[in-house]
Parts: sequence; structure tokens; C-alpha cells
Amino acid sequence: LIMVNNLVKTYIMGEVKVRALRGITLDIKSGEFVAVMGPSGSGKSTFMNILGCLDKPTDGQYLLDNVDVSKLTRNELAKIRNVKLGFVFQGFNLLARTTALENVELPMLYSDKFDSIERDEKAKEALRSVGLTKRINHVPSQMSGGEQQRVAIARSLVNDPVLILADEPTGNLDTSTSVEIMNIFQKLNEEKNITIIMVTHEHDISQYSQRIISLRDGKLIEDYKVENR
Amino acid sequence: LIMVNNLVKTYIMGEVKVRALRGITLDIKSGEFVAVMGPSGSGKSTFMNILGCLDKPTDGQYLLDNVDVSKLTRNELAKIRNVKLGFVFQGFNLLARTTALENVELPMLYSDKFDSIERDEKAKEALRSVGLTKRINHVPSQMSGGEQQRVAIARSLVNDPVLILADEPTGNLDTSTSVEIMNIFQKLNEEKNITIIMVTHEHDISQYSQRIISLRDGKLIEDYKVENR
Ligand SMILES: Nc1ncnc2c1ncn2[C@@H]1O[C@H](COP(=O)(O)OP(=O)(O)OP(=O)(O)O)[C@@H](O)[C@H]1O
Ligand SMILES: Nc1ncnc2c1ncn2[C@@H]1O[C@H](COP(=O)(O)OP(=O)(O)OP(=O)(O)O)[C@@H](O)[C@H]1O
Ligand SMILES: [Mg+2]
Ligand SMILES: [Mg+2]
Repeated sequence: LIMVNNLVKTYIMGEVKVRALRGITLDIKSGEFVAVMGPSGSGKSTFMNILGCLDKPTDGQYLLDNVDVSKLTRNELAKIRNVKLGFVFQGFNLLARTTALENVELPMLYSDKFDSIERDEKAKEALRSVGLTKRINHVPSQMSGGEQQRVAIARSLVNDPVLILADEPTGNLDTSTSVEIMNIFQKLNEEKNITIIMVTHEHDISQYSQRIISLRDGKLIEDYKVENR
Repeated sequence: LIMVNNLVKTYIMGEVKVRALRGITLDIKSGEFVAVMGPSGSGKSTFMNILGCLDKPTDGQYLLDNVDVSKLTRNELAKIRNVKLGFVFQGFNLLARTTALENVELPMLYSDKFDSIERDEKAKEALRSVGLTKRINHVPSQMSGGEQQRVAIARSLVNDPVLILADEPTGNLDTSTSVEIMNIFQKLNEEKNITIIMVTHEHDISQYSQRIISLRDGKLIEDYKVENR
């Protein structure tokens, strides 16, 4: 599903260059559940943003489903994002003046796969699965940090994506809520064969994945299988 | 330092009442290092916002340094916040168009304790202690999640506060960066007798504190000492 070759991302700030990714090469097969780990500032979110077609690399190739993403137009990239991908952002990125229910319905509006009754049902079911039935009409400022994060998780899976990219999805969640979320991801991966790439800094959470890749200073330093899941 | 009696916080949304805190009673002595734990949505941030004089309870008493906070004017509350308190918000709350250095200097501008040369030195030292010397001129959008969180941590301690309230300060940090941050908090607590109240969902992080209080559905359900620190 994903083939990345010598991926480089350099941010230029005036005179200063920040080399966030310094040549990453790896493959991820359809249906894999991969955890991405590494120190703060090592390039995890930068890597996820490129995989999610939200940002372009400075150099190197990225093939998604055998299509060279760098050759696509902005509209084609937006289409891939809206139809194939689900994204949990590190900062949640919810629309501030919009309720939890409307935030979760949003991806379905873009992808045009469901009618309005189906959208309402799927959004409510996704919010129920993350334990937020009682907060569906709350806007983000009326919810706790972990509740906002769970709205972002519900939004990422509502469109039946091919690939879910989750950046620190349990950063604001207590252990038992985290376990419920990881069970949802694991079920989507095993029953619907959805590919999941998840950044985490928590060892316990990484053990739900099948494979762990570690970044340090923008380079891939480890890539190993998880034993005894 | 802190005495809380039957603290209640109820949010009113049209017809719906959300009882975020349902009567919390406890004391925290000067120089204590307390961890606050509990499920997502249990009232931890609501409790921290009231302790930090950023929000008023719906009912109950809060004495800070034997002063009844509910009797204070807005200006007096702001003065307490700027001079006595350091705050690490769950959402970082950095100023977006402002560099890391300027964000960390901000509390010192309000408290008027230091001149401009001292402010610059103290801010750089605080950013050095959290490992961000190379990012002092970056604005938040030019930093990773964990780097923004560390700017927020540096900002909370730069004013030599009496009390630091840290809401999930390691939620976006890898283990070794988290250990560095916890060593900073522990040193401030042991060497400068700064009182620290810290929300965390990670058991390993809670073990740096001397006392753990647990909330569930807005109530205090556990309050115990940490053994074998
Ligand atoms: N402005 C508000 N209006 C209505 N309800 C609110 C408001 N702010 C918070 N709440 C609700 O109050 C409850 C407690 O929120 P709080 O932010 O204190 O929880 P928390 O323990 O910090 O959770 P988390 O660990 O997820 O950050 C939540 O269920 C939340 O939905
Ligand atoms: N727009 C930008 N301009 C300049 N530097 C940037 C920009 N965005 C990110 N960086 C830098 O690139 C590096 C990698 O950032 P990235 O967000 O990928 O890290 P990360 O591994 O996700 O970290 P964290 O675990 O803290 O979230 C960081 O050091 C950051 O300061
Ligand atoms: Mg990140
Ligand atoms: Mg909170």
C-alpha cells in the first residue's frame, strides 16, 4: 500500500534549514498495523503528514497504492484524502464552532458515499463507540481534552477509510479509555483489514501494533516485529 | 496553601446541566507534589482551572494561602495568577505568532519582577533546561507537538511561582524527554519548595509525586501517599 524511498523534508526558515526527515525508506503492506515511535522532534508528525498527502516531501518518492503522489494535482490529492484516508491529528483539529456530531459527519459530506440519514447514524455510532453519546451536541470548548481527542478518533474512522493515520491518539486519555480506543483500532484492522499507522510514545500502546518503526533526528533507526501480541 | 471545601462546578448549556465537580474537599500543604488522576471527563482540568483562579466554582469554598478566592476582584485574581502561579495547559495555549522565547518571557512582563536582561536570560535558561535551545526563535506552527508542550512547561516555571499547576505536561513527550521534565519538576519542588499539582494519566509519571488524588465523575475517590519514590 505504501512505498517510501529516501524521503526528505527540509523546512526553510530564512537562513536556517531544519532537516526534519533525512532520507526514510520503507514499505507498509495493506492491512498492517504499524506503530511509529521516537523522541519529541524526531520527525514523526512530519512523516505522517506526508503519508497523509497533507504535505509534500522536499525530495524522495512516495507511492500510495502504486500511484506516485508527487504527480497528483491538488484536487486529486484532496480526493484521496477525503475518500481513502482517516486522520487523527496530534492537536485534534476540530472545528471550534461545530458540535461533536457535526465534526464527525464532516468527512462523509466530502466523500459523498452516504445520504444524510446514513451520515447521522454512522456519526452517532462512531461517537457511541468512543463513549461520547452524552456529548454529541457539545462544541469543543464544552468538552475535556480527552473527549475532544475521542471526537477526532471517531471522525477518522467514520468514512470507512483504507488507511488511518493516528498521531498520538491516546495522549490525553486515561488507561482504561485508551484500551477501549485501541480495541476499536484493532477491530478495524482485523475485521475490515484497514491499514493503521499510529504514532505513540507509550510502550503499552505500541504493543497493540504488529510492527514498530522508530525515528531519531529524521532517520529510521529501528523497524521490528512486535512479539506476543 | 490550598484548602478546598465541598467544591462544586456545574456547566449550564441551555436545558442541560453538566455537573463536572460534585463536591470536592481536600487540603494541599505548601511544598507538596501532588498527582491528579482519573478517567477522561472526570473533572481534572475543571478542578485545576479553579485552583489556578482561572474559573470560579458554582458552590463551595477555595482558600489559597488562607485568602478566600471568591472574595477577590478580577484584578486581584489576575495579580495572584501572574505573580504566584505557573500554569501548563492541556492544550499548551501558546501565542501563535510569537516565538518560543517571547512566549516564555511573557509571564515575567506581567509580574514586573525582572528587568529585560534578566527576562532574556531566565527565558533562555528555562528553554535550555527543557532541551529547546535550537528552537527559541520558532513560532508554534514551526515546532512539533512535544516541543510546544515543552515551551509551555518552560513558561510555567520562569517566574519562580509558589505553585505550578501542570495539566498532562508529558502527554506528547517520549519517555526520555518525560523523565527530563519530571526531574525539573522534582528539583523545583525539593530545592525551591515550589508546590506542584500535576494531572497525568501515566502511572510512571505519577510515581514522581508524593501523593496521588483520583477523581471519577467529579468526585474525589482516592487520596493516598506514593510509596518508594
Ligand atoms: N464549558 C463546558 N460546558 C459544558 N460541559 C463542559 C464544559 N467544560 C467541560 N465540560 C464537561 O465537564 C466534564 C469535565 O471536564 P474536564 O475538562 O474537567 O475533564 P478532564 O478530567 O480534564 O478530562 P480529560 O482527561 O479528558 O482532559 C467533561 O465531561 C466535559 O464534557
Ligand atoms: N514549519 C516548520 N518550520 C520549521 N521547523 C519545523 C516545522 N515543523 C516542524 N519543524 C521541526 O521539525 C522537527 C520535526 O517535527 P515533527 O513535528 O515531525 O516532530 P515529532 O516527532 O512529531 O515530535 P513530537 O513527538 O514532539 O510531536 C521538529 O524539531 C520541529 O521543530
Ligand atoms: Mg508530533
Ligand atoms: Mg483535562
